[in-house]
Amino acid sequence: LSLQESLLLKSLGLSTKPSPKTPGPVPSVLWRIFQKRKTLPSTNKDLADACRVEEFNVPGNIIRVFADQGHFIHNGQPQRLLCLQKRLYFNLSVLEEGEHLTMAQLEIKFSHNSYHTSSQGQVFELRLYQTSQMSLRGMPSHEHSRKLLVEQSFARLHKSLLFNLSGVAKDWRAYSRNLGLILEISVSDGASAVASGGLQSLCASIDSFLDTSLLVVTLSQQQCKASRRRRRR
Amino acid sequence: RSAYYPLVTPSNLCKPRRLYISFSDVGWENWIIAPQGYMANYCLGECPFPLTAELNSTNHAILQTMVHSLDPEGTPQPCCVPVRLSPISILYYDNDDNVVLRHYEDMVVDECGC
Repeated sequence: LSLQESLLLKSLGLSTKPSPKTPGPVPSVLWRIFQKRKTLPSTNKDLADACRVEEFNVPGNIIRVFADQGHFIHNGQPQRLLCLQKRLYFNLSVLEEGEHLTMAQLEIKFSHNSYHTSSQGQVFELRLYQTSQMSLRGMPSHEHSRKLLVEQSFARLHKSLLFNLSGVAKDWRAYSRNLGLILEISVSDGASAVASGGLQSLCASIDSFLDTSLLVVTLSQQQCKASRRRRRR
Repeated sequence: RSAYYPLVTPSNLCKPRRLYISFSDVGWENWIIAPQGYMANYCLGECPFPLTAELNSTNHAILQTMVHSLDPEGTPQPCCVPVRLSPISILYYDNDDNVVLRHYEDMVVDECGC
């Protein structure tokens, strides 16, 4: 890198020039926020606070969407009513030392809305655990090595479900122990539903499960504090 | 592209001048997703005595131009600097192929002053 380029990168808060290997699509939430800022009328562009993400009403000037790097957990014996068990892992190690995490939101996306499908009204149960201890050979964590974070039922109507995991993500960073999460989705305990269609068919509507991602907002102390100081002066 | 593009009326008074920064010119097009470049502008021009209102001057600048008019060799004219700036947002890939949206403050010169 030429000296100028490395100094310019440094001023942009980047220690090195990124070299993406397999760049993927831009998450729609980021594109929307980018477009909204870009199309602000020039008269109040300078009013836009670059150190606050107004869309989530949190301090921050860096928004990242992490793709899930976990894997499905396949048990030998199908468990009663369980449709899906998946380990979720988001690699937050790219966050720089001087970045303060202010928000983390998990999104579970299904491939389509199911307002009109046969499974309308079928209720599922979702459990999300924080893994506190890695079990051997990636098998499901035992009760004592995971902490229940979310337990809720839902009807598969909406395309995606959102969960606030700010506390968990801050834990991961504070204690440098990011062992991921475990997601379980099962059919709710409606006996008739199981009797009539069979677990297989009811889980089929969950099979359109597309992917999970974690949106993380951080505040660069170096960039936002310095600019505050300059503005005050 | 740092060529000098005067706005509508060529003038040597302190005001913003157009400066377009093209990220592909600096070879960043493979990791910056958007924008491809942006209008950063810069300030250039004189701060002559007397300073008029549209030159966005500080009281000190008014004082300095007066002294400069009396003693041009001893005291320089005030500087022409940015007085109103606005942020830009950049979408880019990091080294782990994550898509990052980052807001940067004070990246566009909207107004200059003495």
